[in-house]
Amino acid sequence: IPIPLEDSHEFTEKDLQFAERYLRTHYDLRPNPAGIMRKSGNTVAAKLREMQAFFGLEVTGKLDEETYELMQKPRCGVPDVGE
Amino acid sequence: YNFFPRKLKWSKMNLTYRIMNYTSDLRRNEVDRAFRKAFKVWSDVTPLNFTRIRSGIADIMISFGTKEHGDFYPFDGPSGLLAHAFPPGPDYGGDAHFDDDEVWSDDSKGYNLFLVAAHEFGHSLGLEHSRDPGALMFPIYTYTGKTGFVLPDDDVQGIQELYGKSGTVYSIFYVTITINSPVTYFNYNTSKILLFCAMTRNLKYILFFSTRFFWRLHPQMVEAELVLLKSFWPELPNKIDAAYENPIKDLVFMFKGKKVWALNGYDIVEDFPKKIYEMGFPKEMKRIDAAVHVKDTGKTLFFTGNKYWSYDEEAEVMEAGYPRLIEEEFAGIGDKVDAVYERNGYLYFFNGPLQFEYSIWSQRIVRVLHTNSLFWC
Repeated sequence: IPIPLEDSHEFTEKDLQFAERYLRTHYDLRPNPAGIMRKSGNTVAAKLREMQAFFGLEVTGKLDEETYELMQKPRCGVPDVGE
Repeated sequence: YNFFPRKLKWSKMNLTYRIMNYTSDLRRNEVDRAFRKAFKVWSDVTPLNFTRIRSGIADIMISFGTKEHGDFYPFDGPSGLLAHAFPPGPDYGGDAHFDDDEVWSDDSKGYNLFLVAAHEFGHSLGLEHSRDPGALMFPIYTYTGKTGFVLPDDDVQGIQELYGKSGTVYSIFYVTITINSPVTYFNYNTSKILLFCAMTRNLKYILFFSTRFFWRLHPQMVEAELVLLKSFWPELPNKIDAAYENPIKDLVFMFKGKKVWALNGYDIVEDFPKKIYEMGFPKEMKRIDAAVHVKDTGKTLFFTGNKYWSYDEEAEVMEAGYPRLIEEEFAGIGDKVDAVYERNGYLYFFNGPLQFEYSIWSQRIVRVLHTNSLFWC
């Protein structure tokens, strides 16, 4: 899934996959079958915004260094939001 | 604090838990204790009760697993996801799973099992993640240090919104000083005082005994309230030598001469009084001067004459290598103890007119006070 990036930091493919998995696990990001428009609420940017708001980070909807760093921290597997 | 959608919660106060398997990182009794303490974090502030069962289906089934472990929410190897739990409900509801690719510990090394379990059991009871970085229910692991854990207010408010506040259940923590002078003219300065702290869930009393009476003092009260001992415990003798509470078993032990009584709230436990030698003391020992339970170590220290003993409450045995000389271990407090109590990592030794504040952590006296400073004299 294309992830909006803050251009101040170089993320590897592996980083992006980790970020996507994080948003799936904790922010209910659902996969988007190819070719079907996604409801705005379920875009990666929206989920990033949700996570940034939850942790009190600057809400940009883009993956930046601070957000990625927080994703690295050991944590509980229960989602932060969503069903 | 947040709740799960539809504010999922248990419809009963008495819940069961079962430990299905163990991590090889800790001894079994360390895992048992970590989970027991983790449940007590929540039962201390609500009417909830947790009972361990060892067979069948419990409300909260606890297990260690790695990667895909049967619930289609796989763990991810070392670090990253540490554990997860399901909100209240049938089947998986309430269950808590711990990633056994982590290194679990009962201190700051690896991940502290008690802390992670207390967090996961918050989910088991219906709390979702909190946005408060200081809350136990904040999703990121933070080691909060060795000294006594206190449930942050955000979590207390959340869980009490689901289950209400706890009832007036007493739990008691003791100091032991014995009065030698008659009650009628109690003189703080010279006489020895028998104290114990009674703690209701949200009130904290200090109770102190004399020969036939005890005084009840609330921290915000100036005057102590005098109560006849036998009005609480008719079977107990007057003039008690020593007493302490075992918070793990929720029992209070009282000593007089060669006998010991066990109290559960206001009831005396069956088969008591027993002889103190059944605890491991020599048969010729006549009495115990003072006793104190140290929560963090799970040991109870008994002082008699110029010596002291250490009793392992978990294993229910007297520790090897005792008795030891008081002066050797607690240099500076004198060679006898009238009374002692523990609070927030400090032991307060009373010897005659003086009170010694001893830091368990740094193992030295940090302050000397007057015995009667407890009464703001």
